[in-house]
Amino acid sequence: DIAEWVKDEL
Amino acid sequence: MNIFRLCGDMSHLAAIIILLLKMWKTRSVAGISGKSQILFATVFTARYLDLFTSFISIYNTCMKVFFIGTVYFTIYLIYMKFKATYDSNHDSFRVEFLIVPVGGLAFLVNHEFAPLEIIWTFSIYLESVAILPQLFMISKTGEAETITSHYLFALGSYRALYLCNWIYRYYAEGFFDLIAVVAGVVQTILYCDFFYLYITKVMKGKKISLPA
Repeated sequence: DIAEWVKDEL
Repeated sequence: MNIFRLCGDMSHLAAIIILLLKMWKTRSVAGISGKSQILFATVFTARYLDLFTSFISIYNTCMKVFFIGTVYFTIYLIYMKFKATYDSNHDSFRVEFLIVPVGGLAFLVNHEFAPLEIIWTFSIYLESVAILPQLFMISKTGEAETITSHYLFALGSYRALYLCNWIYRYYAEGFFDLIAVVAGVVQTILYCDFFYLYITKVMKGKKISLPA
């Protein structure tokens, strides 16, 4: 779900 | 984080601050495309869905809040506070011609057919063409205020610096995101003719006037 969906760039 | 990405984010920050200063100081939104700002608001809203759920860093969260906050404030200035100075006749780009194809492409070409990933991909594709209404408006009015030229130069430079960031990250971390890179290349290419005008004219103190 959204918690591990990570995009570290703006 | 690397120097290219930091400079890119600072350039993006500078662009937004230049735009707000132009509007606030001149109390006018003349020459600014409200449609492009609406597209940018859509981009940020679609991209920063994880704003409240995943914490990456103070910097990341602050920048996201700043970008979202200022783009909606810009829309407020254009369509409400300084509405009288908004040139809607020249801001006539048909944004549906951007949103529909970009939305379709996000469904077809993405890293994972999952809601969040598709929405993120949509924001990446949309950002690459979000400046078109603004460039179209300048080509229709035939000229751009110098401060608007600085805004566009900073905004165009941000994604060009991100391209450098992705080159660096590929060699330093093996990180590579084809979708972001291709969209970033398209986005930067769209600014090229403007970059040429900016460097040959604005840097010499002249105004940008396109052959209308």
